[in-house]
Amino acid sequence: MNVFRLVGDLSHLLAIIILLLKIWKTRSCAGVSGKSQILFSLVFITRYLDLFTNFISVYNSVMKIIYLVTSLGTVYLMYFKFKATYDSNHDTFRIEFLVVPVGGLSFLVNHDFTPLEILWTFSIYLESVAILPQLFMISKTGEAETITSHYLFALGSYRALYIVNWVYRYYTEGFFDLIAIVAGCVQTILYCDFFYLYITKVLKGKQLKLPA
Amino acid sequence: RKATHAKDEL
Repeated sequence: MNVFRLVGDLSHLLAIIILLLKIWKTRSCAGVSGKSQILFSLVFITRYLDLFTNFISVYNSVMKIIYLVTSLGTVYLMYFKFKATYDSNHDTFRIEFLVVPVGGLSFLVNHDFTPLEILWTFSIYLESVAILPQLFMISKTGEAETITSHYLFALGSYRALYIVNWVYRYYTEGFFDLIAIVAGCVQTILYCDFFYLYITKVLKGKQLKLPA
Repeated sequence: RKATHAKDEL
């Protein structure tokens, strides 16, 4: 555990909490992609199956449980409790276009051809593209609420910090996991355009609106 | 250096 990894994990947690609080306080999930949230839940479920088979540390297990519960909670709020506020006609990304190729790729490129390993690989690949329905939704409506952009910034920062963590681990421990690194880089690159808008607009007190 | 597995990460 190094500081980049820790801050990355906390940034990830902060993102999830920002989103949950936004939905809870405003009693509305307008502008949030339910499809991205379903994909993130699927990511956590398939990745953390080792919660019962492979104990790493109390920190690791507790964080896994928190991520699982909070992401499932977000899906519950969106599809049940506040379903009436869910913007489904703007959330039209076809998730099978992500899930099917990612599923195929995880069978082809993995560390080990075993069920748990393939599911872990699937979750790593899926996470890298799971934000696309949300970004697609913002590009359709042309804007995002400021709180939603804070959520996206925290979520994007998490994987960017993990990249720094991997560079650090490579030099200090000789550690590298090519699958995680390549997927993590793809994931971070997808946020670059958003990061630019966030820094040039949201941080200057303006709302995130895409140029027409 | 051989690739290692990032299973200790979240």
